[in-house]
Amino acid sequence: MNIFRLTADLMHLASIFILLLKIQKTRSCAGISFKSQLLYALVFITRYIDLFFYWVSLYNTLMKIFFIGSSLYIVYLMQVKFRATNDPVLDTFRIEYLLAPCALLALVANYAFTAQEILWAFSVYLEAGAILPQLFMLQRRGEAETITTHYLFALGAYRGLYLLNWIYRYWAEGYVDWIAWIAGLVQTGLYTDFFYIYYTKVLKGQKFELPA
Amino acid sequence: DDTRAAHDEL
Repeated sequence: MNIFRLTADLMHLASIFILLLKIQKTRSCAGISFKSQLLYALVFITRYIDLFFYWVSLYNTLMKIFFIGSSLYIVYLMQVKFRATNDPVLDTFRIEYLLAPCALLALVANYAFTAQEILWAFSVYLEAGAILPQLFMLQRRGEAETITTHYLFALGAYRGLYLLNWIYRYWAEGYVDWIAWIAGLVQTGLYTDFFYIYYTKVLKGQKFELPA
Repeated sequence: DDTRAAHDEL
């Protein structure tokens, strides 16, 4: 464990708490893509299935339980409790165009042709693109509540910090993980526009609005 | 095994 990875994981945790806070405080999931949240639940389930037969540490196990549990809870909040505030009209990204290529890629680019490794690779590829429905929805709305932008910032910063962690681990331990690295680079890259607007608007006290 | 040991991250 190094400072980049710990900070990254804490940012990831923070992003989920911010999202829960947004939904509970405003009693609404307006502006949040249900499709992205559904994909994250799928990412966590397929990656952390090893929870039952692969022990890393107590930290690792507790985080896995938290991520699976909270993602399912968010899906429940959006689909059941606050369903009326969910806006499927703006949530139009075709997730099959994401799921199918990720499944294919996982079958050909993995560390071992076993169910567990294929699911792991699938989860890493899917995580890289899981934010796309959310960014697509943001684009269609043209604006976002400030708390939603804090959620997206924390979520984007998490994978960005993992990039620093990987550089550090390569240097310190000779650690190499090409699948996670390339997917992580793509994932962080998707946030570039968002980060720019977050930095130039939200951090200066303005509303998050996309240029016309 | 070695392959699995690579997945110590979240």
